[in-house]
Amino acid sequence: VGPKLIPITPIMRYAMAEVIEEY
Amino acid sequence: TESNRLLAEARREIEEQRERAQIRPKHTFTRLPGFFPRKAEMQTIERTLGGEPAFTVLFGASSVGKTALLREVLSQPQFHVLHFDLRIAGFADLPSLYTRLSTQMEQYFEDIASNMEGYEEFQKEAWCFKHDRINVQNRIADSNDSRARIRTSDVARLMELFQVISALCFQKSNSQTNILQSSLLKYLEPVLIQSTDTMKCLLDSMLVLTKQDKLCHVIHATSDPFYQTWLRQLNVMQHCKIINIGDCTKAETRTFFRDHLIPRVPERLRGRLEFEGLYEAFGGKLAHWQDFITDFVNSHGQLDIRSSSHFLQAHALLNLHIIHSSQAATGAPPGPGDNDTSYTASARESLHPNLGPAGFKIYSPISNPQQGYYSADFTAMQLLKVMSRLTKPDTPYLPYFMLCRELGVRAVDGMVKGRVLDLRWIEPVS
Repeated sequence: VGPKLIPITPIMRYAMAEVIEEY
Repeated sequence: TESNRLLAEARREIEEQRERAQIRPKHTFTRLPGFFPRKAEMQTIERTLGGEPAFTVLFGASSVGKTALLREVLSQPQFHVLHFDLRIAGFADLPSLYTRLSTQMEQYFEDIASNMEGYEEFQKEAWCFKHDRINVQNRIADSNDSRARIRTSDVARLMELFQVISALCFQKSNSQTNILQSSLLKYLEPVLIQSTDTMKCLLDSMLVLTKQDKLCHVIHATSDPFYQTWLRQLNVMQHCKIINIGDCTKAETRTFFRDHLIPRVPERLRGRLEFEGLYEAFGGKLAHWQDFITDFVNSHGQLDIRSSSHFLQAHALLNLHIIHSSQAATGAPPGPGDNDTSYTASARESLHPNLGPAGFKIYSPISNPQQGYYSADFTAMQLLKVMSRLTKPDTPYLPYFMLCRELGVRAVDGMVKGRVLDLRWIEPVS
């Protein structure tokens, strides 16, 4: 219940995975 | 010779005037060519417009297709649309706002007069706006006094005029011909109206037009996730109906891929495009699919997802946030431990991260170019934490309030403002 936070675009989620891996 | 010249000049002027009168801009709401039909969303909007006049707010991330959807529905002949795109900078100052509102309203009644049988007399109603405009222009031209310039009261009078004439129009439709099934509609993105009073005046008059007098529908379309907070502060939100437009479903995306995109790709390259892999990257965001396929074809198939422009932009944005946040020397962002103090200090900002002193500055990359991508509202670690959670396979979203309790409102809103996250208040239609 309540507002949800999602990556602003699907490609943002994709890029997040990539950056997390780099870090 | 002199009088001949004057006569010729006058003739030319009359001729030009006649020409000008004939090239009035028509109904600007036309269908978008190549629109991909989205049944659920279109039905929701049509159902809303079919009901009692309401004040509707259409949410949806940028390039999700809100405008295309509205255009598709509103270009149907039963709708008469008054359309204001406030992303256009011309609305930033009061005189342009007044002039634009006034000409649009004049145009609206002229369209009714010329397109609908039995409504010819509404040509006269259109003149009300024209003469109001001329009066205002004369007032300004005659006086050097600063008080003579366009004020909020001019906009208020305009809205009142509109209300009265619309009421007349609808009375006629009820008593005599009953053909005016029209919904007047405004499509607004109040990014650039900086005057608090004017914005309040516009919103109040829209509430009167919809909720009280039931004359027309008003639709606001915006991609600003904090728009709702802003409307709540103005006591408007509780009167609004919210629709959230999300990305396309997987099935819709597959249809779009098969029917619209694949035919544009040369046959020898088609084998390199695999739906599932691309869907993982671009999801249901058709605009990104389109851009990718165009670049893919232009590069003769030598383009993978990681070198596509949308991926590179997202990747760069994340890195910039992380680097800037970790290197920010001043204004140490609040850690999870000191939420209370940071909340008090920035309560106003956290209600709306870009709330300026006027209280109406909505986040906009146009009005705030220098702040574009970076803000020190969160630490690199906080962002990395959020990113790692969101990339876990069973985590499609994070609950907003829970994350606010954990990281502080400022940090969470900062990530939304920084265009990393989107805040979804209600579930999308699809």
